Amino acid sequence: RPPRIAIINQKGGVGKTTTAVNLAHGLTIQGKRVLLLDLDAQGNATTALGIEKYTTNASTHDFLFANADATAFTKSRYEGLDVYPANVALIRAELELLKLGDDRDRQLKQRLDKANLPHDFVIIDAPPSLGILTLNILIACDYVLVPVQCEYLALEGLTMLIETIDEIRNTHEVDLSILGCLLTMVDLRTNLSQQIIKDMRTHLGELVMKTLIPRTVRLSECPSHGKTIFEYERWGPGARAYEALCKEFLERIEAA
Amino acid sequence: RPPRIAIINQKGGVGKTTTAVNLAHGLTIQGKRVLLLDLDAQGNATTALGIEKYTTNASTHDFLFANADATAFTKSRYEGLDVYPANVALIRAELELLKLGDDRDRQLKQRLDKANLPHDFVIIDAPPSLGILTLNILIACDYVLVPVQCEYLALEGLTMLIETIDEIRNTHEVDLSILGCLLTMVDLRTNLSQQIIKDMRTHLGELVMKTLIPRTVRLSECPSHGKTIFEYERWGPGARAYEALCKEFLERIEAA
Ligand SMILES: Nc1ncnc2c1ncn2[C@@H]1O[C@H](COP(=O)(O)OP(=O)(O)OP(=O)(O)O)[C@@H](O)[C@H]1O
Ligand SMILES: Nc1ncnc2c1ncn2[C@@H]1O[C@H](COP(=O)(O)OP(=O)(O)OP(=O)(O)O)[C@@H](O)[C@H]1O
Ligand SMILES: [Mg+2]
Ligand SMILES: [Mg+2]
Repeated sequence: RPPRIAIINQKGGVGKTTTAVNLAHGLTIQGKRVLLLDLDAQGNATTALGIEKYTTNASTHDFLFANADATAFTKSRYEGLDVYPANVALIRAELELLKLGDDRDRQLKQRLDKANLPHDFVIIDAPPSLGILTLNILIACDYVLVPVQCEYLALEGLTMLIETIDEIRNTHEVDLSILGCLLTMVDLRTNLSQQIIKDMRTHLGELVMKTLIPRTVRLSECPSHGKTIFEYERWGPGARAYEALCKEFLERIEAA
Repeated sequence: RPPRIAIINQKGGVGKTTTAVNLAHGLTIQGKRVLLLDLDAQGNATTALGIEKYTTNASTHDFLFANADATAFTKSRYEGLDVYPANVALIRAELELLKLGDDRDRQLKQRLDKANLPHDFVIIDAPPSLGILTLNILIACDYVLVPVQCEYLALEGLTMLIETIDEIRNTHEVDLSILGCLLTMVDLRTNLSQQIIKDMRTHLGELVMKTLIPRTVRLSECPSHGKTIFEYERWGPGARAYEALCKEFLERIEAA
């Protein structure tokens, strides 16, 4: 079955959605087939790909609660990239999961395990929290990619997140590993960024991806056009960085 | 009793903590006494004020679940600014609230209503979600201040948030109103920022605060020193903007 990768960080605004969308599209340019699940009720990944949130197509909420056939995903306008869009029903998902009883932590895993998907990778965009929905995502996935904004407050929660992932691996007996921490919105002109990169590499070593994603206005503009960076500014610094990320991602998956 | 103001937005990384901390300190410079409640398990507001998260002092978790006397807050090093710090126990708060039965939505309100506080204002920093803890915060408060990052993806969830606030006012019969939406990380050099300011003022009119908070490196640096912007760079653009916010905040409260 295709490897499943969760894009996770409970710190908000660190580039989870931007990474999920551009990694997913970037991998299709490398010839892979990708299914993107938007499991954040805000539906930013759905919008960033130019997909209508209020379509009648099956949403991630439908997929999660078994109201949709596993292959009822929406085709994005990029060849090889399919999406389960988010909609507001996801706001209730946390309460609905809590009512499920014993298997409430493994609902997403069970749904994905039953699905016979034609994809090479499944990528999941998560909300900025560590609630029962994020727990479902972590238990369902093989790898975690953690975007870390190159800012002081974003470093703070990182240890908490890594400890939470370790705890989940032990108590829920799942084979979950951190593929890497990706530094985002990096501005090499500031001392703060340089200091944070140094601190990260000292404390986390190989876990820190070599690829650095620069802060660029184009990356913050492209969602308003419903385009990924590869369509919006194919050869700019943002697309080149996400292309480098795709290559490093494939190397790390192959080596795992 | 002192008015209670929630700093809320389920979109992550939009400047909730930066606003909560600098507004709270700025108000004490205007001669007010302020209590800041850090209700985000990440504890960013606690750290940004240079307060140890692992102190033995009463935390917001203790305050919320009645294990602490209402006046067991920690004095920050700024005259007139008191804090209930966050700690990791807050991660469990959502599950603990859900187990409380009928009054689970009003736990924070009941605790604050019983407290005899010597402050002029209570400011609450919320996590980036719309779960039961955020619901508790909204039901307990009189006003909501919504920081909105000057980016496209941050606009998306705003309608959802405003609808959620309306719904809470109606179903829970509370007197909650939006004090204003504050545009943060504004970079007037980009078309995106200018477009967003225009869109916001067209759709939301007077709800949009006149004060604009500029993106400045100093504002992202000061939390790493445990200082507010008023101590870190007293007369820079960040401190001047937050000072203007304090004045506009007091005008809006008086006019309400
Ligand atoms: N490298 C970058 N350069 C400039 N802007 C960026 C970059 N990456 C992300 N952004 C912008 O920063 C904001 C936050 O990014 P994004 O929404 O992807 O973060 P997130 O972690 O998914 O947020 P949330 O926690 O709300 O889900 C967005 O407006 C996005 O367009
Ligand atoms: N005006 C500003 N200029 C530059 N950087 C800023 C500004 N406001 C906030 N920041 C930085 O942007 C990041 C996000 O801000 P902050 O943590 O306050 O947002 P938040 O909404 O509280 O995030 P979360 O959703 O995780 O609680 C932080 O690293 C902060 O230091
Ligand atoms: Mg996101
Ligand atoms: Mg915060």
